Amino acid sequence: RPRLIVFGNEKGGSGKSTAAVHVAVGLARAGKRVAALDLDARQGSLSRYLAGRDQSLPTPPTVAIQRSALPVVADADEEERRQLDAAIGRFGSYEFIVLDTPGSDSNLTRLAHARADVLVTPINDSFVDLDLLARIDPDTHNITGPSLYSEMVWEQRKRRALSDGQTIDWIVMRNRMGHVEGRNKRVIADILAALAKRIGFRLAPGFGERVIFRELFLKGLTLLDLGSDTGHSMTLSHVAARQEVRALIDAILAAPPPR
Amino acid sequence: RPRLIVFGNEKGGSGKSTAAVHVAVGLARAGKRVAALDLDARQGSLSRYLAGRDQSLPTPPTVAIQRSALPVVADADEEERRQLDAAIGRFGSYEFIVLDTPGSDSNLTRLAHARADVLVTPINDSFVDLDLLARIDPDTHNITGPSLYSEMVWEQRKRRALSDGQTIDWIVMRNRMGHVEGRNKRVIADILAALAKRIGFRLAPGFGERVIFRELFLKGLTLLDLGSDTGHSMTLSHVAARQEVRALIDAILAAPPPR
Ligand SMILES: Nc1ncnc2c1ncn2[C@@H]1O[C@H](COP(=O)(O)OP(=O)(O)OP(=O)(O)O)[C@@H](O)[C@H]1O
Ligand SMILES: Nc1ncnc2c1ncn2[C@@H]1O[C@H](COP(=O)(O)OP(=O)(O)OP(=O)(O)O)[C@@H](O)[C@H]1O
Ligand SMILES: [Mg+2]
Ligand SMILES: [Mg+2]
Repeated sequence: RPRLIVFGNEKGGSGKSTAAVHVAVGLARAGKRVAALDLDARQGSLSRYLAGRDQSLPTPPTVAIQRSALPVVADADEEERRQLDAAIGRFGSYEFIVLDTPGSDSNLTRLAHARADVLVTPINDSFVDLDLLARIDPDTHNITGPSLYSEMVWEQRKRRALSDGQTIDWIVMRNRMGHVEGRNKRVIADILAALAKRIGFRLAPGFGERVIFRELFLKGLTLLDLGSDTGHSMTLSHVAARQEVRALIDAILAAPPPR
Repeated sequence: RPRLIVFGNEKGGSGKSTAAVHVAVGLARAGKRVAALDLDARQGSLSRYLAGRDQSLPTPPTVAIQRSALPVVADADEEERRQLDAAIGRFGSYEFIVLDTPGSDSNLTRLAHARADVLVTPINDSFVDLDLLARIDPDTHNITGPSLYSEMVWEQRKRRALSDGQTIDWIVMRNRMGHVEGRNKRVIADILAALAKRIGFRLAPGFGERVIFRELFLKGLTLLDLGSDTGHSMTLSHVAARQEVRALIDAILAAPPPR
């Protein structure tokens, strides 16, 4: 059955859709049978990014899961669950399904997390973003406890273990990293390394802050579609960005180290 | 009655909470009677940023508005509306109330927008962020129509005009601007200038990408609290950041030009 790769982080703008699009396109370009589900249908960043894509390029089929408008919450949640599982079922013969989730707590967000084989969480190099992952002591920078998002992930991990005994391979990747070394960057790196052991995720190579990750949105292109053969010029930043995407995909495809 | 300053953008991570905190603290430090309402209580970036604050520093009283857990959507919406208006009423003698909203469509988000005297929308220099404000032609970069978020703002503007004849002063500010001039930055600037006339907002000076806007979060400090008198050293970036916050506050306090 397909390997489900969920891009999740309750923190808005951490880079879920950006990472999801580049991984989905990267897998398609590598000849994998991959589909994409957009669980943030209203904003639709993933759907709209891929909708603009030239038909001749390798492109994952993409389905948006609409939020239910039913007036009673329990009914709406159930309708969404059925739609999500139906969409997953449609791609039963695929190797991978990439799921992009909204930057807020919602029924669809939680359902996706519970179904993840691999959960990829991008995070900005920021104490503001970190605050959703863990509570940090202002003076010692020690981890004083988990926070909302890690608690939600743990709850979905439990739910998954109870339902089919499977584990969720949780990967955290830094996104929009500054290109200048500085105290903030080092502090965040140290905290994430400690957090990985404590919360149970592994760190994957992340993305630097690069305009190429966002300037091709309107054309439905990613930097992976560019290259000397396509007539686009390659800058050092493009080459670096390409390596970042490949390193992330390699990390996702690698089995997690034994616990 | 207090002037309500709402920080809104359905796009996650555009900088609402960051701008809200710096404007709220800036107004408090300028001696204004200002309170802050956090409508993103689950994530709580605004509340948690200000909660860490030293009591001796000028600090706006801050109230978080909880989301309703009532099982029927219409009842939950009504409970949230009552809680929001009660909180606004509590600060009836204040000069300003700053409202931070979630990066997603929700009842509280829409209620806040309808009550705004000034709506401040931060946006990243990104076609991905722009996509929620307007649909853009990939080749000509012409504006082909409004998008979800601008439609929501217009709907709340209509609602407000019908209820008390008031208008909403809508300000858009670029956030996390790169420090290198480049084609993407120029293109976005041109589109925003055209969009301002077409959609009916004015552009305010924005914030550059600066670590100082996020590295003081754990200590509850903002760059406005630093200075030679406080013993902290001031870098060029701090001075520039300080000017950016003051320019934004000046723009917010300025009456919009007659339409
Ligand atoms: N590595 C990067 N370099 C440059 N810009 C980036 C990078 N990653 C993301 N961005 C930009 O940052 C913003 C947020 O990214 P994105 O929309 O992917 O985040 P998200 O987590 O999906 O947000 P949401 O919570 O709204 O779904 C967008 O404007 C995007 O173009
Ligand atoms: N001007 C800036 N310079 C550097 N970092 C910034 C700047 N503005 C925001 N950030 C960082 O970008 C991230 C998103 O900012 P913020 O949380 O304020 O956005 P938001 O719109 O409130 O997000 P959400 O939709 O989740 O509520 C945070 O990690 C924040 O610290
Ligand atoms: Mg997204
Ligand atoms: Mg926020």
